[in-house]
Amino acid sequence: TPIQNELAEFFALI
Amino acid sequence: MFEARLLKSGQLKKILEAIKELLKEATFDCSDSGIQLQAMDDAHVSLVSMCLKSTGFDKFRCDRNLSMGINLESMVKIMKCCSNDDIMTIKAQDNADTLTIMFETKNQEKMSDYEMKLMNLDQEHLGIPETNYSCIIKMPSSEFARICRDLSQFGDSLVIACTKEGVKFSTSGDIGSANVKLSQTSTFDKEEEGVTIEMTQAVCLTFACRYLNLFCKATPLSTQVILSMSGDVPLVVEYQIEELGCIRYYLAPKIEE
Repeated sequence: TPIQNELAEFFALI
Repeated sequence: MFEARLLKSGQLKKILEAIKELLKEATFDCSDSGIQLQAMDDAHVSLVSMCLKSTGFDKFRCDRNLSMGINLESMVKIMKCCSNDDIMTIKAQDNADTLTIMFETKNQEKMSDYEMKLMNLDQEHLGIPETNYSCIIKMPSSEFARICRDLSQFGDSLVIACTKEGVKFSTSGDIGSANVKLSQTSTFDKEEEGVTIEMTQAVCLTFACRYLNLFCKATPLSTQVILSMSGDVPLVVEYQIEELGCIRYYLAPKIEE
């Protein structure tokens, strides 16, 4: 089963 | 002083319906260009980005930039008190801790006003880079909602595979598997009824059905939905709100272990 990523893996927190 | 007048309060009702299950509370950032909102769901898997242009309002005044922390459940309660075609005005003083929402019927025979407490919310903004997406799919929003609803019966994850031939939605689970393929529409009477694909590279990504179904709560806002995808980056699901702005949802893909 694929695992769910969080958005912060792709976009930086500012 | 902030004041915005909207001729159809039903538009804001639909916007709240489109975000209230993903977000309990959100900050509405008001400036003279309009109202913006950016917030992640509790699990930090998806993000809602909304932009309402000042020009889309009947009247719009914002003397100083204002960030209003709003409990969306409370606002939904207030919006239930109006009819879709009531005229609404939202108003706040600079540095206010309350927001006033007023409704008037078209004939002005009924006027009501509600005051809602504002909240101080911690803002966690994400910098979303400009991306040239490999695939941009435009399709009827009702068709996308139908596919997400139908296929989520079979599994928790939806695979979206886009090639130049078309777009394929697939899922599988305990009872079996399901596939829906859509080809680009060759002829259509109205643009919003067609499926169009702009593609520079084929993309195949996996997403959680639960979130896609929550994004589909925005279907009443727009006849079309735009899906933007590139390899290994979040999906963008965009609904344009006629004359007023748009709602974009970002969803992190699932990745094989």
